[in-house]
Amino acid sequence: KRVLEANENESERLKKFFKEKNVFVLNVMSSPGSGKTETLVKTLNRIMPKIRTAVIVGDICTTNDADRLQSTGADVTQINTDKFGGDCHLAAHLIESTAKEFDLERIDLLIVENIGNLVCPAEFDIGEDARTVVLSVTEGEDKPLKYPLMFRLAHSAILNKIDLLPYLEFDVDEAENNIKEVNPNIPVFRISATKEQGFDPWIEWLEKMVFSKI
Amino acid sequence: KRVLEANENESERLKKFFKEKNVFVLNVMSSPGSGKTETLVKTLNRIMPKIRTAVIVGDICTTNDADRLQSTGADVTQINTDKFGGDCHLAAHLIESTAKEFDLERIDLLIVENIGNLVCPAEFDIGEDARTVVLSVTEGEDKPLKYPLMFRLAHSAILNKIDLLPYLEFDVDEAENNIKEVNPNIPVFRISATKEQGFDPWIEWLEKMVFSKI
Ligand SMILES: Nc1nc2c(ncn2[C@@H]2O[C@H](COP(=O)(O)OP(=O)(O)OP(=O)(O)O)[C@@H](O)[C@H]2O)c(=O)[nH]1
Ligand SMILES: Nc1nc2c(ncn2[C@@H]2O[C@H](COP(=O)(O)OP(=O)(O)OP(=O)(O)O)[C@@H](O)[C@H]2O)c(=O)[nH]1
Ligand SMILES: [Mg+2]
Ligand SMILES: [Mg+2]
Repeated sequence: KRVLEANENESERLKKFFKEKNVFVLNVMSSPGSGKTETLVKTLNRIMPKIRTAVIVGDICTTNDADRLQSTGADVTQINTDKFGGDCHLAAHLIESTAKEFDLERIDLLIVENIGNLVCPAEFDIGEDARTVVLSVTEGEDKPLKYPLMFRLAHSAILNKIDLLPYLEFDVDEAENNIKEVNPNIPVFRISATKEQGFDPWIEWLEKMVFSKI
Repeated sequence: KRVLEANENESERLKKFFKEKNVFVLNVMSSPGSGKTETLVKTLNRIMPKIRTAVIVGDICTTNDADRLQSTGADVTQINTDKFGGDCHLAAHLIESTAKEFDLERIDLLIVENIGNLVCPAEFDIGEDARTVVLSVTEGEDKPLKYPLMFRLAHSAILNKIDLLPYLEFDVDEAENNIKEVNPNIPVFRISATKEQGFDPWIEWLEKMVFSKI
């Protein structure tokens, strides 16, 4: 409880800092392997250089995601939590120290790819302006009901891997209804990150969010 | 740290209890939606009534999994952690009180389906004799390297959803090599839970494990 409270205070301070620096912060979360990195690679290739973007990616181990994200030309920093004991989420103090390594005067958007986990990251604010949760169509329609906090605190949801729908018994409308049950007002974007399908409304939403702040 | 230590002590005590009762305990873990429940439904249909089996399934919310598992005729109890604040893992004290609700004199095997999470459940022993981790071929080959503790502490691994391989760029050998890098000696079973393919070696391993104890 004390940890959550301390994090909340740091997150409030961090929000003020990002407001001063005129940086929009997006926290991207999902289960392991839902396609956060793939989605972000394709997103970065579309929004840059118009939106100057930096990325912080958190994992317990490896720099695999940072390596993939760096191919876009964006400024990317990898956080590995195994050196801290293998934390299952990113926290405000960590984002603060890492973000200050970027030249934030020259950044419009900071994207944080959180650790693959549908539980713990939802409980830790990191000074973000918005949160996007990614659900893969391979994970099952009931995930929003089984992990409600994650979906309740999101500002948008992405249903990824729609290219696999012909081979699954997945009911996309049911999944979207489950999201709406937990969080009625957020947009839900149906995409395939690998096939780069469905990106236009998602990019449109992201750009609108960024330019409404910076 | 104190929480982990207290759990470790309870787990040791619980292990002795299950030894007295002659019950084999299997802890099944994975990312959300990898197919634990589907795999267990098909597994239960095969091993019962020869192996008298009870199931404890943990989720933050819903009884969806217990409902599905109950269709097999097994004795199933659902734990919901949202009443405790939404824990991201099951703990020994919770398994102890729940397991005692079963008539353990008439049970050979207790299967625990843990909460969908590749991080936290690995850190909490629950008195089990063995752990099986399920990785879906849709999640990506590098998950064993990105979440090594989970794979390092497993006694077997299941690669699920092989029916989707024709539509993915997933390298099964690479995934298996990554598992072997983290944990060289465990068997890896390639299955499709929905199509019920590849189950024989998995069932064989499970039965051998159970009968070597009880
Ligand atoms: N078929 C299909 N596969 C996809 C899609 N998006 C991602 N994948 C695959 O899913 C796997 C995981 O993708 P990642 O982008 O690494 O997922 P992630 O959410 O970043 O994973 P973590 O950061 O480890 O939690 C990889 O094998 C991707 O190629 C998609 O739209 N369709
Ligand atoms: N194509 C395919 N889909 C599968 C397979 N196994 C499970 N699924 C689907 O994957 C989704 C999730 O399956 P579950 O069995 O609920 O997964 P789980 O690991 O128990 O999920 P949680 O308990 O919520 O973490 C469902 O839509 C299943 O139908 C498989 O072998 N092939
Ligand atoms: Mg990633
Ligand atoms: Mg399940």
